[in-house]
Amino acid sequence: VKDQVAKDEL
Amino acid sequence: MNIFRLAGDMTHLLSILVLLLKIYATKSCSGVSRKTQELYAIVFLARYLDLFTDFISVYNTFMKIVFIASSLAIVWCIRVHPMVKRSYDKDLDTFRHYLLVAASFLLALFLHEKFTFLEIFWAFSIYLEAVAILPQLVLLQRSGNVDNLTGQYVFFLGAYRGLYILNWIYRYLTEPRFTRWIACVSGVVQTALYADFFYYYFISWKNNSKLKLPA
Repeated sequence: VKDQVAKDEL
Repeated sequence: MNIFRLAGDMTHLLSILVLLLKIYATKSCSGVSRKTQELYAIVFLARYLDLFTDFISVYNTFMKIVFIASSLAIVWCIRVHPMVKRSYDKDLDTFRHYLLVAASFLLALFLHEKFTFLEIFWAFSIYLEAVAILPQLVLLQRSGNVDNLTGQYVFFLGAYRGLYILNWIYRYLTEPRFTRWIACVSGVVQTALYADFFYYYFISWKNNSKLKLPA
């Protein structure tokens, strides 16, 4: 499961 | 990635290009706050520590490197380049920016998603970015007249923040698990700081006159 708080923004 | 996020990133990039163009073309940093630029360099260095630990996409990695390199290049120009350095007016740029750094770090120690090194520096960078424009806005207000490129720089930065809010609204509506309180609340605060500037920017645009901020 991908981390809910994945930092995919810059 | 949605269209708002992409447009936001592009206006962010454009703002930095406008600033570099201004400094390069005029060999001057008049009207530019060195303190704001140093805060942005700290913001990017603190936030992108995850360059070494997480891989999101080639796009993300590329943009992170561009933001770090360009912000350091701008600070270098203002501090070191002999011609640009001469145009820096430190008497106008008196905002005590270290207070913003200290307050943001303190807040990050208490308000973060996880108590880990990377997460605390990430939260710190979010809080610091929210207020990093303050020395620049204060400098513009003190000097009254704003040259075109500096005005456009701040305009694009504000547009970037506005587009990120649209991006979050879009993500909130389309992604079931999208909750991101720290980034969103800080982002709204950050965008609100531009409200005054935008007001005068649009007035000058409507009247086709030079941008002037009231003292």
